[in-house]
Amino acid sequence: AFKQMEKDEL
Amino acid sequence: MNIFRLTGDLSHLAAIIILLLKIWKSRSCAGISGKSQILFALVFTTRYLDLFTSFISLYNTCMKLIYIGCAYATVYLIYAKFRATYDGNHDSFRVEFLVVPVGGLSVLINHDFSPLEILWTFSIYLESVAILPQLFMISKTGEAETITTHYLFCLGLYRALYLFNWIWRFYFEGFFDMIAIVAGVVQTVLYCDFFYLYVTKVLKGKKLSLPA
Repeated sequence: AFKQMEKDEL
Repeated sequence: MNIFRLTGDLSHLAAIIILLLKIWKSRSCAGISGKSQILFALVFTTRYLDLFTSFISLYNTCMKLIYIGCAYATVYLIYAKFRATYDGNHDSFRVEFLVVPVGGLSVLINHDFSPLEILWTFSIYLESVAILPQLFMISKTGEAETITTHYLFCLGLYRALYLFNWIWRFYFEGFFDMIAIVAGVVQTVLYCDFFYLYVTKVLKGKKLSLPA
């Protein structure tokens, strides 16, 4: 599975 | 926040503002692909739906609102205010060939099968290819105004800087997001040919024109 980044990017 | 992320965001902002100012000052959207701008407005709309669900920072919220606002302002200028100057005949890229596969891919490959997550994934995939109508238009007309090339350079630089940001975050924060990274690499690669022309022609004071 893919590890997900926090959605703090634009 | 690291230096690559910040300069990436600022480069993105610069691109958006350069394009708006170019259209506003010249009272013309000649040479600009309205289709690419609609795709970017769609990208921001589907990605920033989390404005309604989560607060990350004042910086994050402000930038999202600016990006969305500018994207729709650009579309308005092209399709309404300066519609007479819009070069629709040369803006002939078939966007359904992008939107449909990207939509399918975002349903198939995502982090979580939920509406917001699928729309976020859709926006990431779509952004990676949204510039193609613009690049297609330039290849069709064989030239681009210098200010348009500055816009494209800033827009390409932004995702390239994000790649360095992701390398940074992987090493120092343990973060990585395969969807964003793969799409970001694709997006950056699409600009490589243009970067080459920008450095070898535009930066040496020549207009960007392609051999016939």
